[in-house]
Amino acid sequence: ATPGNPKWKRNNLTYRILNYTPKMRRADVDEAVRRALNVWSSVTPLTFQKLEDKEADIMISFAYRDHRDNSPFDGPNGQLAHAFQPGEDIGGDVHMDEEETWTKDGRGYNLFIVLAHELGHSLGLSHSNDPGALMYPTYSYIDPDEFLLPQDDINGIQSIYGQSNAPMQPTGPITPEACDPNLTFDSITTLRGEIFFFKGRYMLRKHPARTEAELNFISLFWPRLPSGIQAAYENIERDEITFFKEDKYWVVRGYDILPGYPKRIYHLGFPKTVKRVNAAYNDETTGKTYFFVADRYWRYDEEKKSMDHGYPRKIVSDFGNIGRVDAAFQKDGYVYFFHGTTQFQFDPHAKRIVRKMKSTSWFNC
Amino acid sequence: FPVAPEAEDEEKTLQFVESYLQSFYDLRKDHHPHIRSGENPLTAKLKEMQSFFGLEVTGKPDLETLEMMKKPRCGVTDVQKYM
Repeated sequence: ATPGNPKWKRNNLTYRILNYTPKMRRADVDEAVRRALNVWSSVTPLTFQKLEDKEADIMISFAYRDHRDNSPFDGPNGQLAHAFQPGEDIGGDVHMDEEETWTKDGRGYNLFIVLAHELGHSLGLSHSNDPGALMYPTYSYIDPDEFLLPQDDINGIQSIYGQSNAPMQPTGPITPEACDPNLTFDSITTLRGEIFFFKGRYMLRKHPARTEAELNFISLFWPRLPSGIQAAYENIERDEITFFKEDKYWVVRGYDILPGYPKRIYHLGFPKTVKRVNAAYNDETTGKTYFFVADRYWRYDEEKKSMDHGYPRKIVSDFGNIGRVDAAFQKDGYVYFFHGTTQFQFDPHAKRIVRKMKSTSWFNC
Repeated sequence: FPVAPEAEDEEKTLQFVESYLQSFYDLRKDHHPHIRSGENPLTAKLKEMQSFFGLEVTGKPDLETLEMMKKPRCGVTDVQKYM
């Protein structure tokens, strides 16, 4: 919230789009504005009515450099937009830097995401230091179709305008914290000597030479990948990562998804009864990839590009009592299995579990 | 006489850091250190920015801090006094 808690005295607000960027179709700009307003109206009693002329509470415009509000824009990149806290005249207004590449997808800057952030200011919010919050100062792309207003922003705006009138109170994603004892993972993979832990739309990146893990959105590296990655493994030899979600998988090299992906997991040889893959790791020495599904696992030969015979087998019969596997990766010869907040270190030579740790043991908590 | 590129970079970096802190952390333009007031205002503001972004608070424009400063962002200030 902003000092002095500036807020609109009414819940029924008006907005007007003063001009349009030539870089997008008018209808797409209207749609981006409508969706951005809906982000806030869906969690508060606020409503927004579009005006075609006259003075509206929130005037939205695209502007160049010095546009007479004492806050000149700086050309492409840098400052993308700004907005003013609730109040008369310029209060509540949103200014977008016309020199940015506005789009409705992942190219340039997504107009919906930046507008939704600026409208937070128009309604009285300041910046949040939660890296996953919409009101975090720096731009991060997320697929608008996957966008959910984070809990941090819901808490902020409801502290000003109260809860939504909807019978079911909306909730939002919470930003994972590396040392949260209850932290579990969707999937984990190594990547060129680092370890990437995936959770929702986030990834925690752990470099062996750094004590702290770095939190980013998955979309920072792979904007076309979905959130909620369920399994992932690195094929070190081919310098490729394979990601799984539901019955699809993607193969990436660096930032690039290889052509022809996603493919369906049945392409790998899974029976149609398998709907998703829970975890996977690639054995550096044998080149075999292990896939864990419910209480069973398959072994895939990366050379022959086919599943080995004699699979699936029961996880418990070959890996011991590790239960369902959420995530797995191999490092320095050991395999690390994650089940909820528990982590098992498995020695494939001795064929037994040699240690049990917390899921967050890699983060020096 | 030609300036050594390295020195110029440092000057440019400092200007960039100052401009960022003036835009988003309310660093006064006339922030020259006063002998008795202790910490250099720029350092203090830099620490405030590093703390806000969860970076290591060094008071120095280190690599991670500069990377964060170069990210595209909202033009509203990060400190609470915007009008």
